[in-house]
Amino acid sequence: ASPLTMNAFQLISTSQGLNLGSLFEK
Amino acid sequence: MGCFASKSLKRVPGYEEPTLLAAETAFSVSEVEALFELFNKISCSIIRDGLIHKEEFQLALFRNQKRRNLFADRVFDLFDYKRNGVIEFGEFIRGLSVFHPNASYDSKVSFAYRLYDLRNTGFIEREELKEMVLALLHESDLVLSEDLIELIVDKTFSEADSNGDGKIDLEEWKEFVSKNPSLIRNMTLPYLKDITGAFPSFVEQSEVEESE
Repeated sequence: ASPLTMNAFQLISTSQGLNLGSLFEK
Repeated sequence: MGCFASKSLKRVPGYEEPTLLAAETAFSVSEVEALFELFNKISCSIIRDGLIHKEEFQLALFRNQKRRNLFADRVFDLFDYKRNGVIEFGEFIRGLSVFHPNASYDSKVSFAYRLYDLRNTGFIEREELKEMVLALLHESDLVLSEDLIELIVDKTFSEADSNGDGKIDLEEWKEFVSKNPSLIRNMTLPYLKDITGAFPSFVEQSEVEESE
């Protein structure tokens, strides 16, 4: 989705810093 | 592989018994035990002291210990309940527990709120939201005009700040999330639903130790 169609919180929730799933990747 | 055998982790500062951690989190005892290996691996990746330092957290998240990220910093700070600059084993389990699929909806909403309350004022302020948008754009190599950034922040505030006092309080946040449930989608890690199934090597490890 384009940044322009998202609200600001939807935008920032896509940050890689919030993707804790990567802790579990070997 | 970490630097401590699971048994010697018990001598690491901040160690807590899996039974106690399981009692107060969404994890079972065997799941807490299974997370030993992950904690052990991360906590000994740079400084072999059995505590997760920020550089180790960054390395685990980004494969790069020097990659700073505002949101990773926030997660680290919220996990670091004692505010002593490191994540201990119990803090790691309690922090991850919020991301468990079985953790309460309220705990996820509250965690996200505290995450975005950058300066711990008890509110999400307009400047904080703008700072986070700028951080995300920088991280994503996206360039938007200053006017467009202001527009995005203004529009979000007009939707979320229902009493119009220039800051988002917890009640307004709860209301906003109820209308936009995708906002807390990243507060759930499906991996955590069945750690022992997803990481059979952890199970084998903990079963071996249980049988010793």
